[in-house]
Amino acid sequence: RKVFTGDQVLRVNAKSEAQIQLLKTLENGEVFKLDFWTHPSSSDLPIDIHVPYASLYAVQKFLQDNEIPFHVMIQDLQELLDKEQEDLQRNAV
Amino acid sequence: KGGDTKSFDYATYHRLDAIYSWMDSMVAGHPNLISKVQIGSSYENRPMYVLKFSTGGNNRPAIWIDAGIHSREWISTASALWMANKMATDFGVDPSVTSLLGKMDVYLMIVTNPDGYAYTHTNDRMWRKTRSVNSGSTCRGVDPNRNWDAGFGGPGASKNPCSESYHGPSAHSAIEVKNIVDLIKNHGNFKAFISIHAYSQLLMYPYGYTCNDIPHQAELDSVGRRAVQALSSLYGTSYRVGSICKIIYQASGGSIDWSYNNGVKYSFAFELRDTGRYGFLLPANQIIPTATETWLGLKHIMEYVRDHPY
Repeated sequence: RKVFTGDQVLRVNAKSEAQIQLLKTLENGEVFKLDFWTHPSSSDLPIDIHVPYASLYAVQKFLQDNEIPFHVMIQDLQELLDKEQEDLQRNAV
Repeated sequence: KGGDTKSFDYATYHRLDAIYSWMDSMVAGHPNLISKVQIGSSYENRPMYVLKFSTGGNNRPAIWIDAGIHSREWISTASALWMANKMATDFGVDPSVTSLLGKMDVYLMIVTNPDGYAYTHTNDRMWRKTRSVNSGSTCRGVDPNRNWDAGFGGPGASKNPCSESYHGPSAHSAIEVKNIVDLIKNHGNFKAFISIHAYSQLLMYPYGYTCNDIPHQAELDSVGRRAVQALSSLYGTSYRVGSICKIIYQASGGSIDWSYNNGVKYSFAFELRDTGRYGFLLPANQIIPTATETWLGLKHIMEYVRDHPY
C-alpha cells in the first residue's frame, strides 16, 4: 500500500493572472511529482496541491519566492489515511 | 422488504465486494422496482453494474446517474449508495418519487470505475484514473472523464499517460466509458445525465471543452440554481452553479459534454462536499449529511425533467 507520510496538501490562493501562470508551470512540471486536487484557473478559486514530503521545501520556497499566498490544508496526509483505515476496519468488524 | 440493506451501514465507506453484495440485497428487497443490470466489464474484468429503477413499461424515458468515475472520490460512491436506498424506500411513500418512477426509469451507476475503486482500497488511496496499461509507458490509467468524444484531446486534458488527466489514446478507448456510451446510445431515450463527483461544492452544466454557452444555458442555469437552493435548504451548504468552463476550468472529453451533444438536454455534474478542509478524504461522519442534501438537489433536477418532457 502506498504511503504518504509527511505529505501535505497546500491550499494556494493566487492573487493575479501572473501567479496563475506560475502555478500552471508548476502543474506541468514533473520534477516535484505534485498532484493538483484542484487546478489553477482563476484567482477566484483556491488551488489545492498534494505535495510529497520530498518536494515540500522546494514547493513552499517556490510559492514564497513568488509571493503566492498559501496555507497548509492537510498537515500530514498519512495521518488522515490511517484514521480512515481505522474507521473502515472498525466498521467492518 | 429491504433484506439486509436495513442493517447496511450507510455512514461508512465500503469495499467493492461489499457494495456489490449490497446491490443484490437491494434487488432482493425491492424486486418489483430494482434490477441489477450488467452493462459490461472493466479493464481488469470486474463487472460494471447499474441499478435500474423501473415500474415497468418499455424503453421509458430515463435518467442516468453515475458516481465514482474518479475512484478516489469516495464520498460520491457513498452518497450514491444512500440515495439508492432513499429512492427505493421513498417509492410508494413520497408522492414525488412515486410519480417520477411512474413515468421514468432511473439508471444509477454507483461504482463507475470499479478497478480504480478497488485499487484505492488496496494499493493507493489517491488513485483517480482507470487501471489500464498504456502502451509505451510505465504509467497506468486513463482519466475516464477526459475520454469522452466531446472536444476529445483538447485543452484541459493531458496527452501524457503519467498525468492524472490523461485523455487516453482515443475517444471511448476506456472500456468503462465505452460501456456507458453503448448503453446510452442503444437505449436512445435518456432525458437526463447526471454525474456525481467530489469535491468543491459545484453544480455544473456543459460545456467544459469550450467556454461557449450551450443553447439551453438559461434553462439549465435556472434549473441548477433551484436545485442548489433545495440542496442548501438543509444545512446551508453553499454551492456555485455554472458551466464547467466558466466556474472551474476548461476540460475536454467530459461525460456531460458528450451526453449534451448527443441529445440529452438535462446534463449536469455535481461536485460534492467539501470546499477545502479534507478534499478527497471527507470523514465518514459526513457521508449521510452530504448524501441527504445532495438528494434534495438531485430530486429537484429529476422532478424538473419529469415535468418538462421533450
